[in-house]
Amino acid sequence: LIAFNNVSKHYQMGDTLVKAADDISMEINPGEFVAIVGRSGSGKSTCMNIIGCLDVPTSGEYILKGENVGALNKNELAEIRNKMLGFIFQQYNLLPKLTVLENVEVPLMYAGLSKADRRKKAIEALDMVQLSDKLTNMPNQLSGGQQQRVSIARALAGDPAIILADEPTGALDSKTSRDVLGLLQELHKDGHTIVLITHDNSIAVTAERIIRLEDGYVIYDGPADAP
Amino acid sequence: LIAFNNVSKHYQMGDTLVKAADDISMEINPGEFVAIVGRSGSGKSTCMNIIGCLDVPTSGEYILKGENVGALNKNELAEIRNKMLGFIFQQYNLLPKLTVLENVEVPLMYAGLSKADRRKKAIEALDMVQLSDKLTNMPNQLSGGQQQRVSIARALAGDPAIILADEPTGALDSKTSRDVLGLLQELHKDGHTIVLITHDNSIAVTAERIIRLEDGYVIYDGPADAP
Ligand SMILES: Nc1ncnc2c1ncn2[C@@H]1O[C@H](COP(=O)(O)OP(=O)(O)OP(=O)(O)O)[C@@H](O)[C@H]1O
Ligand SMILES: Nc1ncnc2c1ncn2[C@@H]1O[C@H](COP(=O)(O)OP(=O)(O)OP(=O)(O)O)[C@@H](O)[C@H]1O
Ligand SMILES: [Mg+2]
Ligand SMILES: [Mg+2]
Repeated sequence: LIAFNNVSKHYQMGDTLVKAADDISMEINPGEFVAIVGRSGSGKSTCMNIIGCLDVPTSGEYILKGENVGALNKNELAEIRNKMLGFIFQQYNLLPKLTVLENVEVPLMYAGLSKADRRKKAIEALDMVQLSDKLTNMPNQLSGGQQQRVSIARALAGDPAIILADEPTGALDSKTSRDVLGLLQELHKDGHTIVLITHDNSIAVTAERIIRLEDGYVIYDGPADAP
Repeated sequence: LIAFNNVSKHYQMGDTLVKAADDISMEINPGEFVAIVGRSGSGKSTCMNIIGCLDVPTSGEYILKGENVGALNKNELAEIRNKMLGFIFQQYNLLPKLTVLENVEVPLMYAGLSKADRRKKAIEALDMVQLSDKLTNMPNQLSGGQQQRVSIARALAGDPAIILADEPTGALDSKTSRDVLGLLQELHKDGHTIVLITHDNSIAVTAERIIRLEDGYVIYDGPADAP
């Protein structure tokens, strides 16, 4: 479903070359639940952004559902991204001029749903993260954890096949975190593919498989419960 | 040192009154290490913003070092805030058009230091959070955890008497988190007053005292190690 072939992402900073991703090869199969872990700055979000079609590798190939993503034109790319992927961003990326409800409805427009259906699905998604009383709020009228939950609702509202979650519980108290992880595990049971970035080991071990990054390359790729 | 007398913060949202802070009274003494905990949306950042002189209560008084903060004029307020307080923001609040180094130097301007001294202190603070190789980066060229560490370096560079930390390790891996908490504990040993918001119980128990909030009011205020 998702494959990296020797993917690298480099940034030239003056006379230093920063290797945010360094020759990464891996495969994720449909229905898998993979945790990506590693130190701050090790390349996790860089990989996630490439998987989510928000960034392009400097070299190597990213294959999504058999298609070489680098060879797709803008429209084909937008089509795939909006239909297959739900992205929970590390920094939430809410649109400041839209209400909470409108923010969640935005990705649903690509699914060809009627206005009434988009509204209904968005309301259900926000209810799932206990924000039913904040539908008309603007993002800057929310606490940090509430903003994170809007980002979660937005990613899940369209029921996408692949869910990319970049530290989805970083701003949440432990009870709310458990609820969100429970949601992701239920979606996994229903056949969704989950790629989860976390720096919390207690969360990483709930995945089936762990990919550990260090300085942009893979230092471990195997079962989550191995020693 | 810090006292709330019946502090409330209300927002009128249509015909609902949201009580972000609800009649909170508490005192924090010099040299204490207090953790503020509670669910997402329970009012932690609201209280922190009032303590940090970034927001004003709707009612009640905030007393800082014997001064009623609400009665101070703008200049007196800026003076107190910049000399006494170091604030690590939940959303980092880095200035996007300044480099990492410049971001950390900004608060030091109020301390009356020479340009050379500001530069030296900023470099030391960034070294403390292992970002010496990112001094000339712009904030949008950093990972989430690196941005959080810049926010930490900026708060600590001027060696302020009171450190306000709003979820300072939310984006950090466990090793980096431990380093940051170790820093805060060392500062506490040196006599600094630390107010730390965290939703991580394992971090809260390292404080001396815990204030637990729910729906804007205090439901527990006592020793961290009580049952
Ligand atoms: N400008 C505003 N207008 C309306 N409501 C607001 C505003 N700012 C905050 N609130 C509300 O006040 C409540 C408390 O917010 P606060 O940011 O203090 O929570 P918190 O405890 O820091 O949460 P988190 O752990 O999610 O960061 C929330 O319900 C929030 O929606
Ligand atoms: N636009 C850019 N220009 C230069 N360097 C960059 C840029 N974007 C990212 N980097 C660097 O690439 C490295 C990896 O960044 P990435 O965001 O993938 O880390 P991460 O593992 O997600 O970290 P965190 O856990 O802190 O979120 C970091 O050292 C970062 O500074
Ligand atoms: Mg990241
Ligand atoms: Mg908060």
